[in-house]
Amino acid sequence: ASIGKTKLDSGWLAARSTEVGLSGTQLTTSHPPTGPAKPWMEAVVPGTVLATLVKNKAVPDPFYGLENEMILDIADSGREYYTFWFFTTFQCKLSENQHLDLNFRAINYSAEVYLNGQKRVLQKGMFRRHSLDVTDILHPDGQNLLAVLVHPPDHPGTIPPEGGQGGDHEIGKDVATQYVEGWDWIAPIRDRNTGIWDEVSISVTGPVKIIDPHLVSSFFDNYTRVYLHASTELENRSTWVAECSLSIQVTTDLEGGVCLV
Amino acid sequence: EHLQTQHLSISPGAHVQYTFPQLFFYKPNLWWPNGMGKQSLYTVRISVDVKGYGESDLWSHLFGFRKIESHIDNATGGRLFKVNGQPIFIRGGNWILSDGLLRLSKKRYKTDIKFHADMNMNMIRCWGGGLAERPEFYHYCDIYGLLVWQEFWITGDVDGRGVPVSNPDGPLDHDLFMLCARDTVKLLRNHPSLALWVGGNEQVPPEDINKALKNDLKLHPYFKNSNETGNFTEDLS
Repeated sequence: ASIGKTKLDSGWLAARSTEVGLSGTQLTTSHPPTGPAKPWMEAVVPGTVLATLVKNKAVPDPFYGLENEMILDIADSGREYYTFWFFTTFQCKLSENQHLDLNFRAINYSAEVYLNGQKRVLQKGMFRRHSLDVTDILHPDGQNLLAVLVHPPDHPGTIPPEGGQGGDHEIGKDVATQYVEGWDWIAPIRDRNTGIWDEVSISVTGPVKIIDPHLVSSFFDNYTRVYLHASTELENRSTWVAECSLSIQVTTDLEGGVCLV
Repeated sequence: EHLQTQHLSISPGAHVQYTFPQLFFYKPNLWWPNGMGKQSLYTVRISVDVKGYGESDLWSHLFGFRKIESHIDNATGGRLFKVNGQPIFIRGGNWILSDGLLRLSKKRYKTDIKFHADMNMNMIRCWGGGLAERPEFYHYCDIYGLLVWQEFWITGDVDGRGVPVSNPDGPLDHDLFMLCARDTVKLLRNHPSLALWVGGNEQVPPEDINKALKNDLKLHPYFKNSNETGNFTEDLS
C-alpha cells in the first residue's frame, strides 16, 4: 500500500437500525449486506441520515413547499428512528512495518465502528476528529468490511408549536450545531443533522506518523525578513527506536508554471 | 534555502512534539485579503523518512505569509483589523452553512465563496449556531481572500437567555466542549484566512469555557513582542 490518504466516499449503504436484525460483528463477517436491497439503500457519505433518505425518496424533499411537515420529527419518532447503520468495504494490503488509520473527520453525534468483526467506539461530540489505528484488525486477504452505527445527539429536543429560535433549546445541552431545532430562517431539521457528516478516509503510514503540524510566521524589518516556524507531533508506532530524517520544503508556483523551490 | 532536513531518534511507542529551526525568507510574497493585494500561497510539505524503511509519512498544506491583528477601538467600541500592518475596512457577510442536510461539496463552497469575493467582501462570519466550517471552506477563503471570523457553538438564544433562561451554564459537558474546540483549532489553524475565533453568537460562553478558550488561543509568548509596524524586537531574531 502506498503512503498517504484515500477517501472512502463511494459505495456506502445505509439502513435504519431498527430494521436490521444483525449485529455489527455479523454485518462485518458472516452477513454483510450485498447491495441496496431493503432495508439497505444507497447512502450519502459524507452527509446526514436525512440526506440519504431524501436521495432514496424515502421522504419528500424538505426544501420544497411544506414537505418538511411530512417528515417525522425525531422528537415524535424517538432517537432510534434516526439511528442508522452505514456500511462499506475497502481494499488494503499493508507491507511490513506499515500502519493503517481509519479517520472520521466529523460524526454527529456518536458511533460504534465495526471492522471485520472488531468493535471500536467513537465518543460523543459533533466537532471532533476520530482516528483509529486498525492495522491489527485488517483482513489478511485485503478485503475489509466496515459498518458504522451512528446515534443522534443525546438531547434532540422538541419543537414547540410556536417554533422559535432553537426550539426548546435542549440541543444546547450537547456539543452540536444549534440551528437544527429551527430558527427564524429555517424550519426544524428532522434528524438534527445526524450522520457521518464529514470526510471518511484511510491513511497508510510507515512506522512513524506525522500528526497536526502547526505553521506560524513572524515578521521583521517591515515584512522583508520573515521566518516560518513549524512544529509537529510525531508518533513512533514500531517496537524499535526510529532513526528519522524530518524534512520541510516550501514551494510556490510562480506565473507561467515556473516553480520556485 | 527553503528545504531543510533534521535528524532525530524516536523511542518505540513514543509520541513526541518536534519544532524545526525557523526557516528564513527574504521578502516572501505576502497573503492579502480580497481587494488589498494578491492571495499568495506557498505549499509546505513535511515528510519523515525512517532509516531502514524509507518514507514513513507525508503532510502538505497551503500556507500564506500574513500578520493579522485586531483590537477594540476605544472611540467607537468596534473591532479594528490590520493585515500586514495595514488597516483594513471590513466588509463582511454572515454565513450559516451551505446545506441543511450537510451535503457539503467543494464545488458549492468554491461557488459560494467566490460569490462573496465578487460582491467585494473581505470577511465571512461563521455564525455560532451553525458549524465549525470545514477545511474545504477555508481552502477557498484562502484562495479568494476572505478573512474568516469563526464562532464556537454557543448562541444567545439557546444558552443563558430567554424566559425561562435556557442552558444557563451552556452544554452539559464542558470538557467535551473544550475537547471539540481544541481539535477544531488543530484542524483549521494553518489557514491564512482564519482571522478571529469568537466564543459564541450574542453570548459569552460559560466562565470556565471562556477562560479556557482565551487561555488556549492567546498568542504564544514567543510571538508576543510585536510593535506597531508588525516587527518584533530585534533580540527575538
